[in-house]
Amino acid sequence: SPEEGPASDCPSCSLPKLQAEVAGFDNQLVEAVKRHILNMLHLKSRPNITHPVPKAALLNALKKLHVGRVREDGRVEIEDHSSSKSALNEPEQASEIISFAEAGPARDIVHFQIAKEEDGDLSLVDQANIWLYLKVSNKSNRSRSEVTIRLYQEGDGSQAISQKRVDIKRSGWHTLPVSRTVQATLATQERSLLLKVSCERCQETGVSPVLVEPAEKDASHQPFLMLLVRQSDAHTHRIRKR
Amino acid sequence: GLECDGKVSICCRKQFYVNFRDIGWSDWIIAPPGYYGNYCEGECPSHIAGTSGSSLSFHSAVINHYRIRGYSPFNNIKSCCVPTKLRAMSMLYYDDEHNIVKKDIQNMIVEECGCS
Repeated sequence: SPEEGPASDCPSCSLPKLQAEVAGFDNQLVEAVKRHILNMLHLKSRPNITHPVPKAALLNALKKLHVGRVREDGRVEIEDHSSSKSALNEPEQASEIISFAEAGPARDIVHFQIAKEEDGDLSLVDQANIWLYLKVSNKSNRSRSEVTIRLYQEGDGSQAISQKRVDIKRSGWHTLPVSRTVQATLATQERSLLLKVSCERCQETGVSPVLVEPAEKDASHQPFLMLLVRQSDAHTHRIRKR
Repeated sequence: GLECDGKVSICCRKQFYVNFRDIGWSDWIIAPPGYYGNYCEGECPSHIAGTSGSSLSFHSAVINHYRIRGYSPFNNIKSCCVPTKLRAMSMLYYDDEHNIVKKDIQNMIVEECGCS
């Protein structure tokens, strides 16, 4: 209050009076909370969700996140496998992003649009992996099949950016590391990644990588890119601690 | 730190929970279901400056020491009810490209308030 003089220097000291006098104070607080959350997430406005990710794909990808359950208060519960108890962890300054593949210009090409951040704080990639589901056909009469999966960056020569030889007995998920490529992609304006998936000996062994299914009949097996990024100062701090 | 209960006028923490479903944000925020937008309010008479809250900085303790002894310019500085302990929060949400993002945000929730 101005009459009380110096107390007005401190906005929070006059809050009780405001609360009693100003109608719609709660609405103003809610608006302030909304702005605060958007600021902290480096978003200009709330994302517009036009086509939600299929629930099966979402649940499957969430299982593979490096975190446990996010509790109601924002703390994260991590399973401690040694004692089969869960512990509460104070989160570090880090982000994990799951980017689902979209159809590329050809059937064997998948497209990932990695999150755009204006301040460019997604600059340090700790880890980036493509998760690919390899399906074994029922008709396949072999007990196990050895195939080689290769990823090529579209329009960037003939050298594979990642490859893995897989000994397959049954259908399942496989990861291919792509940290260096994703790091380079994050440095670009578009942050768009086109990957060609090739599989050596897949056809003859009855194995096929599940790519983007337009009919969403196999949505839970949709490929995705998972990346763990850190802000640069947090990253250097972490290295020093180790 | 003190919790505001409507009876005290001294610096305290006011709890304020916003459920994302109530504000129509549950379509893009996957977890948690809401946010504790706690804030600080109340008066800070000079005799309690730098005493409330468990995590007041060494800096404010030194300033308070000078203020009590009447040294200029510290004797004219007014104390303010501010967050003295904050904690991080993790959020899981969809971004504009429909990617799922899990972000850890430091200093997101006010845990304690005190007079600066």
